[in-house]
Amino acid sequence: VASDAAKDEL
Amino acid sequence: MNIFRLAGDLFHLISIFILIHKMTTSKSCSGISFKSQALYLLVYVTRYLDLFWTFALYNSTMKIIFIGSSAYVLHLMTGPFKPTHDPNIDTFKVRYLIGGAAILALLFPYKWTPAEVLWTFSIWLESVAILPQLFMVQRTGAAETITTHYIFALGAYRALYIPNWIYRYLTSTFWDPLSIIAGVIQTVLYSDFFYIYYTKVLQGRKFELP
Repeated sequence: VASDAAKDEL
Repeated sequence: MNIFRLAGDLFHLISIFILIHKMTTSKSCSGISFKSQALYLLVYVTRYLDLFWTFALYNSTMKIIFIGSSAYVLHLMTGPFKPTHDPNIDTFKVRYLIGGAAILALLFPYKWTPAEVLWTFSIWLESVAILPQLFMVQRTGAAETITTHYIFALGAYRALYIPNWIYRYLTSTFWDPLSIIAGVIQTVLYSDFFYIYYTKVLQGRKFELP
């Protein structure tokens, strides 16, 4: 899921 | 982690420091939009729910700082410095921003789970959370230099995330359309402000709208 990668951002 | 993201996060920290410094040294929150600050707290609380189930030293620390400092700013604005806040010039209709972000989050989350919908909501809401602040500056036609530094640092934070996303795309094919579209919108909203900031404030002149 794309958002999983984005979750390591703030 | 890359240099762009690290610089972006540092600008975010700097913006919060400038804001709290301005308020505590001048004992005033004049020129600061309470509505924008309240939206930011809502953004952080809805986005960082994963504090409860994921831990990473850097991210978790920053998340706690962002939530804590945001709550502290709201405390200052509603408590000690309340008399210096003028609600009559802070009149942006935030219900449309919250409503719009909520609709987009319900329609296009990556997954229909409460945490994912709230995360998506926070991404859209953050992209427009500065509007009450910019609206306030526009209404008064001028801003204190320190307030412009605050808005600049906050804008620089998301602007620096754009080269971060390009870097991540090139090095690990990271691609998150939601974050990227909302992040670009957010940066575009600052562009007018950036222009006036560069042409006036950095040349030592007062921030006044033409």
